[in-house]
Amino acid sequence: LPLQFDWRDKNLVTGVKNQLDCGACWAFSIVGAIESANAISGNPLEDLSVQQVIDCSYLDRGCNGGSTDSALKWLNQTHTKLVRSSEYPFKARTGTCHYFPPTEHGVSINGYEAYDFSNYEEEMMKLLISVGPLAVIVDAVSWQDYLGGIIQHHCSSGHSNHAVLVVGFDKTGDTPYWIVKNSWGTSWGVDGYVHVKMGENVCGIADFVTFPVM
Amino acid sequence: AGSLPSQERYQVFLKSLERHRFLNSDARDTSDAHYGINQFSDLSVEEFTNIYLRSHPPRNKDYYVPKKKAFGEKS
Repeated sequence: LPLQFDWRDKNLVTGVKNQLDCGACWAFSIVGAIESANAISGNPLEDLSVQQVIDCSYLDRGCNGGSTDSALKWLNQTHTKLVRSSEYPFKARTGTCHYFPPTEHGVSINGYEAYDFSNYEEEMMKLLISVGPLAVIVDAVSWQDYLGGIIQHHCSSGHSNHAVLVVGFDKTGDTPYWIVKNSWGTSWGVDGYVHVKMGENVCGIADFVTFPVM
Repeated sequence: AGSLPSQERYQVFLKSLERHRFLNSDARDTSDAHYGINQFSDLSVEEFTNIYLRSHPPRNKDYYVPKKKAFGEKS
């Protein structure tokens, strides 16, 4: 395994988004994973519609919350094509689901997988390199005040409450860390990203790991 | 509408400063996380949690399985 890996270096991660006052981190996390997986499959990297997932994933509660797992389940069951973000823009509130005809351009998934890597972060590294960015659910209570650096304390496993996207890792320094894309805008954290220590399941980062199969 | 009066909001902000001091007290080297004023500093922990921490793990944890195959062996 390399000491350092980042899907952004290959230009396969879209820009950081801002969920504003809408509690749909779960949708941003999953859409981010699909955007990257679609680009890794050889298609152009493009922003897909988070609002479509918020409005249409009937297993979730839009801006009032949801789960990465159920969003993937909905996408897989319904074979819904995610359209471009420009066609179905983000409005920061739950709305009525817009239907698009099957002929419309869009990105669908062929399945998904979900893992508990809480004792297997080395395997999580292999998976990240093998399939693309991974959607995870973490404990992010202390992230309210985060400015930068590597989170090592004040973050527990077993209290998962926020969905984000792991896009890489860095083991070249004294403290190895995961590189995590958040959806709170670029002014938060390290240009919208947060670094979380690897190897001790800090923030429960390895507890609920999902990714789409394209 | 419904937001706290400015004096109460200021008290929430002061509590944030206390929280930052506590969180930063465990920093042991320069790589450690640092905490301070950002766009969420005028929100109480409860408000922040209610707005931004709205994802939950699946109810049926049995769905998730531990490592069963070596992913590095995939093509």
